[in-house]
Amino acid sequence: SAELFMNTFEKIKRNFHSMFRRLFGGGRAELRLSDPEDVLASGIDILAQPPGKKLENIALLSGGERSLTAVALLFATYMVKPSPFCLLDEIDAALDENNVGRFVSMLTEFGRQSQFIIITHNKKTVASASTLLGVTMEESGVSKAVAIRLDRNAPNTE
Amino acid sequence: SAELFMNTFEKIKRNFHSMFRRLFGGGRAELRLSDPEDVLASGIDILAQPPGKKLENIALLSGGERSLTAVALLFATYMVKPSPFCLLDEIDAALDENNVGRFVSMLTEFGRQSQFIIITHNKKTVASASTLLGVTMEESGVSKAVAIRLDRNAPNTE
Amino acid sequence: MFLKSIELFGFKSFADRSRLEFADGVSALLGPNGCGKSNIVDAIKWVLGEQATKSLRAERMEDVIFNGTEDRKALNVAEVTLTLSNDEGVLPVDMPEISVRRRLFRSGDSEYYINNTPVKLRELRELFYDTGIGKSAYSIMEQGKIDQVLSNKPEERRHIFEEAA
Amino acid sequence: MFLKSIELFGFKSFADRSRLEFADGVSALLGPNGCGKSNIVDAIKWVLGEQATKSLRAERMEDVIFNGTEDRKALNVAEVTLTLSNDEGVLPVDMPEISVRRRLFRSGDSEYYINNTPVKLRELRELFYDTGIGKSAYSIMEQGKIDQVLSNKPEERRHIFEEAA
Ligand SMILES: Nc1ncnc2c1ncn2[C@@H]1O[C@H](COP(=O)(O)OP(=O)(O)OP(=O)(O)O)[C@@H](O)[C@H]1O
Ligand SMILES: Nc1ncnc2c1ncn2[C@@H]1O[C@H](COP(=O)(O)OP(=O)(O)OP(=O)(O)O)[C@@H](O)[C@H]1O
Ligand SMILES: [Mg+2]
Ligand SMILES: [Mg+2]
Repeated sequence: SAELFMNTFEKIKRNFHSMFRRLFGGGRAELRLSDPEDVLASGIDILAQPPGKKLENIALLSGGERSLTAVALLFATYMVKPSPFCLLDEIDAALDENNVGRFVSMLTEFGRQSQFIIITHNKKTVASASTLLGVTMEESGVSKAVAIRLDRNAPNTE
Repeated sequence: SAELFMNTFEKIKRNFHSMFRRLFGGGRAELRLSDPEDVLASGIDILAQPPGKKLENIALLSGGERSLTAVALLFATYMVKPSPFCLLDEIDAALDENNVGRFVSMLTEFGRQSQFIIITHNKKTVASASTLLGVTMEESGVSKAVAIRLDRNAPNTE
Repeated sequence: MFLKSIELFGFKSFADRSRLEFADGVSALLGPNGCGKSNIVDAIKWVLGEQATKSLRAERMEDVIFNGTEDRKALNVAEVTLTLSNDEGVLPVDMPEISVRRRLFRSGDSEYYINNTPVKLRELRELFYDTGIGKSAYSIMEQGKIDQVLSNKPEERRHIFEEAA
Repeated sequence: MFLKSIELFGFKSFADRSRLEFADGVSALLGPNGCGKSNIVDAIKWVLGEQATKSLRAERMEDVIFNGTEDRKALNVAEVTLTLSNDEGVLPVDMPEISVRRRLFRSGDSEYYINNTPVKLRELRELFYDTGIGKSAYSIMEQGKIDQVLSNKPEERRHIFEEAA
């Protein structure tokens, strides 16, 4: 129904704005119906404004800014309807170290209430996880799940 | 002409195989005409086999393997027709540290004869460059080119 | 916690029977390029009933069966078993723990199980119908796809919101 | 070395006149997310004659003019000047150093210069026609586009090979 959809839409929209501000340290983000006259079929547009910048077409945002904006929308939707688990494959690839830190603190917070499995090559992300799962290919072409000994003081955690 | 095209094609194909073997430490890679009967219009297919694995559809390769394979093709083409400069924007994003090392040693070798500008967040790639160029945004939304003081022993090069 | 463990045997690069134990909170899955991490994501999608081969980075469904290496022959069956905790009553089954299994034979035959009872694919998929699991709800974010969240058409984005409603 | 320096003024996030000196060999360009690195790639493509706005991550060409911040007004003109070394005789001009400049006014007017002499866009683009510079020869690899090298249609890949022939 139109009412249920608008209800959900408004919630995600509010969350999106606050998640964005947390991840970017300011700025604002909006969700808008492409066609407000047609609630039951309208598409949804995204507008994002990193702190200090001007609101503009998200195509002009940088690779890292786009990733962070997508992460904000992901968590915003999650707050409204948390899925039983969440599987994230290398979504931190475009983030600089600073933004990985912001992403990781948000992920840690959500991790207190839900199950997240994140595939990553980033050391900061790995260090923030409460559990580490490893996969190797000692024999070419044959995958093997391995236990990872947690030596968090070692220089090489790969 | 068909002859010129086939000549170029064969050269790139040979280079692709040897660049691939260098980047992967083995294995093989091929370029094939989709339609060998029609040299003047045929498309070009890519086949890649990381060491120890079986030759298969490149869609099954991992994100990092695909990046490395694309890098092999890039350098293979470059050897045949070097462009006056080469601009690479974060092509190392999907590579693990080991593969960044292999990529970087190949990049350094090519850099002895040509001009490469690589945008990267990866510390290994940064450390391998002979020149560092910096951009910052001290004032929100306003870019500024900055000189980077080379303190290669500092823990934070970001 | 929802995912308790996964066992893969003959699925893509998992030629040997392999088991991963999941935990609550945030787990980081790591390993070198090409070692099989994203294959585990494909395995989870597959055992939950994914039928779109492109979504599994395959051309034909047969591509998910271990196809051999220089030293090993191809296998003839792919099998994935996912064990789920149902303490929250998320699943419409009256049990605290549920396992789902999917098998594909190179002959083309398929088998599906819920708690070791043979079922049809449709029943397997319906088990998860109302849980919010599945690509459209952002609960599984594939490698390289994070940018599509923004580059999606406004109409496609709507579907995701409808799922959340 | 080919690229000697670039000067940007009013192009995208470069509100203040900024100059980068290039070097031979491998240069790493670094900075935080969103600081303007890929904008420099766009600037190089643009000053070499790029007309496809999508390829510059813009909807209209006007989008490349600095459009203001919370504290700064938008500017009315974008300008990029690229200085190139021609020791190798790569360019069809009998000079050791060449500068190309492009300007776009918010009014829609455009100006193009080769060594400070006004030229048409076509002349600017023809200067680089035979040099192997340009997107089809893999010489400029945009962010996020490395995977397309492999996912390209076989026919598109052919064009790149034809360029190299
Ligand atoms: N049917 C199959 N049989 C054998 N090997 C397969 C099969 N399907 C895929 N593979 C192999 O799985 C590997 C890819 O694994 P995967 O995508 O999980 O890597 P990954 O760990 O995610 O790596 P990255 O960090 O680069 O993303 C490829 O090398 C591919 O050859
Ligand atoms: N016309 C314009 N006026 C002002 N700012 C602009 C304009 N066009 C783009 N920008 C800004 O430029 C920024 C993007 O810069 P760019 O893509 O170069 O970042 P980057 O350094 O490559 O970052 P990343 O490491 O995340 O890829 C965006 O924040 C965008 O707001
Ligand atoms: Mg992967
Ligand atoms: Mg960028």
